[in-house]
Amino acid sequence: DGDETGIMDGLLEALQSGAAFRRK
Amino acid sequence: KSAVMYIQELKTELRDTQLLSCLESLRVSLSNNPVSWVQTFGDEGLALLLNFLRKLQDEKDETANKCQHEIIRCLKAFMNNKHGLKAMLMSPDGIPLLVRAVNPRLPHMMVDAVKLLSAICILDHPDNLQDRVLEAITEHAEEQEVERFQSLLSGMRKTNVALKAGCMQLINALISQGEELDFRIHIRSELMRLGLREILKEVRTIENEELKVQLNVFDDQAEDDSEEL
Repeated sequence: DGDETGIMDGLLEALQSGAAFRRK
Repeated sequence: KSAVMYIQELKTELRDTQLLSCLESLRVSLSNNPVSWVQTFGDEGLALLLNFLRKLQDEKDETANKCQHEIIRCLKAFMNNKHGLKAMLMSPDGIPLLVRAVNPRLPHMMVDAVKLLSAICILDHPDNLQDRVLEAITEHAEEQEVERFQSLLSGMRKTNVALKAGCMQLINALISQGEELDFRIHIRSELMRLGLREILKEVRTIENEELKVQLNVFDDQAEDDSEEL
């Protein structure tokens, strides 16, 4: 939904855990 | 306090501790209110925050430093939803001012700044945001007449482990988003030539989970690229 919050929290978590860097 | 009240307050000539307490309270409001509240704060509120940040970055006293850091925290809360994130990315000053906050003299603020920039790099967005971040890093370094990755490498040399991990995270974000193999190899070798090779020897001995994750990502990506080459 358009009012979703926590976008930055999610990105920061994915970066910290390394999940953001897993090759698609 | 309503978002409009904060906007009015930020329009007055707030100084030092007054500004700091306004920003601390704003950060709590941006974090805890519904998205509609952040939307009302909107472009106008963001522009005021960025103006304060620009002015404070030229000051050197302790309260100005605290205010700068508080603005970076406010920006994080502001960007935690798609309206705020969009407003930040639309602002021509958003990314360049975050890049200026990558300041090794203020390590605690720098940790937050490198993390926000890393997050911007990996966002799924029609514009190539990683390019915009790298461009802002390059332009800022040109103004300062230093190598473009000097701040990141200075951050890696600090004793603050969270800062080391944050810097590695931004390095990984910049490299991983490069579509061309040549580009990724170029960035990596530029960093190594500027001293990352020696820094990593020391950093690899540190027992810290967050740092290890980033070092593994860095090594894995380098290995994949080397195979591809």
